[in-house]
Amino acid sequence: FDDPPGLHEKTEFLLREWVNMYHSPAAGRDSTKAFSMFVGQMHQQGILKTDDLITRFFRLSTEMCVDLCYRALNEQTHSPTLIRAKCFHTLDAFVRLISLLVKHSGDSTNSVTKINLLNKVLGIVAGVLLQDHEVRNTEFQQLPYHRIFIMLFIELNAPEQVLDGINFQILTAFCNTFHILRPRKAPGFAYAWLELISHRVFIGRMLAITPQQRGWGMYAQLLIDLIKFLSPFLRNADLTKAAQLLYKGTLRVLLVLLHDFPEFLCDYHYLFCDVIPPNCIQMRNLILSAFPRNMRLPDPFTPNLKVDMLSDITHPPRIVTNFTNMIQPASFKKDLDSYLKSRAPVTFLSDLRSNLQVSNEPGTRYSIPLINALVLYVGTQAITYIHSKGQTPSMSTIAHSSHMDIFQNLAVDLDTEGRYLFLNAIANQLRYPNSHTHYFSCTLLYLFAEANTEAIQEQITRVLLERLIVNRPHPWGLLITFIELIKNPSFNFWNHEFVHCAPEIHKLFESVARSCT
Amino acid sequence: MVNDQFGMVGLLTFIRAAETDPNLVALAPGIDLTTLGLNLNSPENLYSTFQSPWADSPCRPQDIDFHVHSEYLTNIFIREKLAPIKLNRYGEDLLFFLFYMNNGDVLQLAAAVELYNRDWRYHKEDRVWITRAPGMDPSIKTNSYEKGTYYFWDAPSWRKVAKEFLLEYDKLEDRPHLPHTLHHNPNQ
Amino acid sequence: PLNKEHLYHLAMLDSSYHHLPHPSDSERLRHYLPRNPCPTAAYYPQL
Repeated sequence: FDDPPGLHEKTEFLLREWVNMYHSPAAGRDSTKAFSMFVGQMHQQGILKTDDLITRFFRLSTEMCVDLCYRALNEQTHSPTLIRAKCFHTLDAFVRLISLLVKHSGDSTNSVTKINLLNKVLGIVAGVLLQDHEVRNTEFQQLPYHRIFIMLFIELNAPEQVLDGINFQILTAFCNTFHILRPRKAPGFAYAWLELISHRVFIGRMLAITPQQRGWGMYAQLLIDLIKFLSPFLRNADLTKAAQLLYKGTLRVLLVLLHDFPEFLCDYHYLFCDVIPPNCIQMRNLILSAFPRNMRLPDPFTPNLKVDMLSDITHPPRIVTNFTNMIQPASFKKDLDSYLKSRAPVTFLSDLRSNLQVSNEPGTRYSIPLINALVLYVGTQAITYIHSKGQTPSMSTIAHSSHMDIFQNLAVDLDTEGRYLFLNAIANQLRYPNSHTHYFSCTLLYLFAEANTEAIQEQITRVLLERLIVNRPHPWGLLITFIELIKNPSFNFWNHEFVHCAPEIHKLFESVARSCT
Repeated sequence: MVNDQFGMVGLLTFIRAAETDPNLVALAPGIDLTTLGLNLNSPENLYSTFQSPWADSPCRPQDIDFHVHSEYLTNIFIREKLAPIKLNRYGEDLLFFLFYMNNGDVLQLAAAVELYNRDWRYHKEDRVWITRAPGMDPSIKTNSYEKGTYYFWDAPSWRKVAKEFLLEYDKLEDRPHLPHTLHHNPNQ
Repeated sequence: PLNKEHLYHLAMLDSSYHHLPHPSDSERLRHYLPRNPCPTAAYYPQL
């Protein structure tokens, strides 16, 4: 609003001027000669006089670049390659101008002005995108914005001295922008958005080059944004072609992370399990299958594998998320701690189910993050308690404790949906050899053995089986738990009616049993 | 037994539904993740050649922008001074290079056409280029096959290798053709 | 059931599905040897 009279014309003149200078042979190395002349023109036109004018100049320029792209995209006669060449001819010049202004704003040591200008410009481009997305609706096109973001990111991550000191702030600026433009805010930009966050330079910077893994938390947040967008469609299991493509693209990116950065998936699996719908089994298995690269997993099918003798089995996995905070309200957490400590108040157990139910979450009556956090919290407290007695988790040492009271109460008292989610929360801890995998594997088998109804045993079997029948990968902890369940006669597994409820199911068990023996 | 979606019957119902509803497949049995074009056994990291979430092959080397001095880049003005690309002026070695390095691109096809013009033939089954060894007539020749000594282009060792071979004519690719509607490229 | 917002998301996703970004959109313009994607025989080397 209220653009000063003549600013639009001035901006158009300057932008056209810059594009010509950028492409001229006299532009010089990295357009530096053209830039120093052009800054003079910007001064002359008074564009750099105030912060407000600079902001308006960038908004108008962005809108002009975008309009040019829409005109080119609407030229039916041109081939996609020609359209792109026309759009990129202007967009790449505009990106170069932005990156030069960012690099040369303030003196070379003043990183604050540089980062402030970058945040401003990224915010302006994001603002133009969101408005365009809202106005044009299904006519929205991602092309100009995708090009601006990726080429600006690549330019500002070039190995240049002026950038070395501000790499992390540059990364943070882009992550903030991509979070603002997350698929739930701009669904028409979702494909370009996933291209951007999975680009080799972006992944390299976020997960490999930035020291002390400082980019990991931000990257996890972006993946959570993506999974939250896909979640309603995955939960309904009814994926349109468009959603299937985005889902498949997500699996490709997760596979790259599983192969190159398994520790990243190990650290953040807790957060991902909170947002992945329970029926999205393969994606969850993929994340749970990650294990540290320096670890060698024993073959789960090794006959008479002594899990409790493995060196890694006593080490707790790294936890980088504060899952305890998820246990709300504070009064519930207080009663929980009190019960764990002294099995009082006794009402804690009978109130448990209502505390876990929510009404505002579409598609489920329970708070999955709360159930996941509760299970993890009680389990980690139990492991600490068992170790404090100089013992290690086993079918006997985990029994008869306030921790197991809670788990057995949940197994008995919850309805089938609640119990399914509770058992999933336990199965989500069955990963690579570590103390959590060990404890929760024993817990699941203990709940099976001590179950007072066959429904509990059936649901434990269902939770394990559905994770085994999907395509690979399968987490190591899941395999060793299931193998123990079907091989150890004390569980009397094969005599249950649900094992023979249908030919496919019986065949599945037999094929898994065969691969176990 | 549990008679809702949270027991064994629920799982069975979903499995059976997935057998008939293609939209469910992505979730029920899941996808064979080895078919997504990623070499999961690669000793190298995958992200540095990751092409795109929708691409089922990694980047070709020439697709990866590497930061080089701007003088190394072909500036739009230098471009006009460079000789146009004419495959019929290039040696076999370069033609094979263009063929193997440009999968899914018109250059691969153009190189195939030029190799065909030089009496190389692409064996569709063995996926190699083959040509007659000069002066070596086939020892057996019928109207469906012949036997003799031929030159193969051996890509791994990147040289011509002579070999005895039984050549079935129907396994050779016919003359390849460039697409009519070439994506005209203003820069080319 | 999907709510109104989810259905809007799907509609926008479906429309952008028809103009996906191309890998070359993330690469510098190639003035001399630009990509010219075209269908090649399945038996040609793909990698």
